[in-house]
Amino acid sequence: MPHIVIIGDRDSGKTTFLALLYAAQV
Amino acid sequence: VDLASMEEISEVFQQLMSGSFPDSAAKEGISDINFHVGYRRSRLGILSRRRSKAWSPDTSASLHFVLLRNLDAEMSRFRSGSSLANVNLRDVLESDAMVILVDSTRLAVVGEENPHGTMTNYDGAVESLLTALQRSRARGDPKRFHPIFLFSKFDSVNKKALRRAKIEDVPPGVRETTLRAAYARALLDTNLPKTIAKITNREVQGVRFAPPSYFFSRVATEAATENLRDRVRLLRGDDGGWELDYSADEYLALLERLRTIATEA
Repeated sequence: MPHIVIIGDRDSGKTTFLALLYAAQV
Repeated sequence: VDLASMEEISEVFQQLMSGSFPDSAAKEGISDINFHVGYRRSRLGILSRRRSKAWSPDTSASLHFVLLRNLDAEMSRFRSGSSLANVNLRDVLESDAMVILVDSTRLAVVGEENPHGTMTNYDGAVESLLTALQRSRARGDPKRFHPIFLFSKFDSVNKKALRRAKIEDVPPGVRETTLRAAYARALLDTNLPKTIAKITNREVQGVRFAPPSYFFSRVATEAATENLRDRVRLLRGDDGGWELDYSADEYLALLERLRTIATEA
């Protein structure tokens, strides 16, 4: 399974990014 | 989303739907997550809302996302010989793609008074990580590495930074890849110069960097007041329910990009 690393500074929105990626799927 | 990760991702999604950005407890709860992406059975592809419930076979791909938190601190640990605190280093060094978040509110008006912008530390940390990744791979490794830049909070970008970079307020559409790359590079060349140099250096041995792709994230918010933090603004959807007002087109294009990377990997 391909690995995708998410990086960002503190409070740059990493978790929100994943939640929106989830939102876009459903 | 993988069943094993459903609880964590649902929690942050529900927080957004109740108007709040993820809190620290929810953030701590997620270190990696699996997604399975594919097309619904439809002739129009992933971007179409007209789709049936059935999945189209042969189009699906599984993706494993790893979150590397506090990159600066993690890279200091790594440089001093310690392993990364929260994730498996191998997952990071052997990754197929990297989503590099660029906090748009920190894009600086680079000028004489501020020659290096405000992202110098982050730029150095990303560069170190890419160097580690490059060193860990065998020379001539045929596996390509896909850098993806995601500008987060782009609705709150400093307009002066855009003027200074001589670009419009709104980025070119998701299909206009050449114009979009030029737009993004106008911001990245001054704010993340070391990272960009690393990725575009043709002489780099050990890792084949694919051309980067660029996405812009926006979530409609109510501005913070004295007592309240930024709140997520919701919209009434066609069916009368509440919906997030965010750049869904960008996220769908990104999912499509990731699915392509996965099928080539």
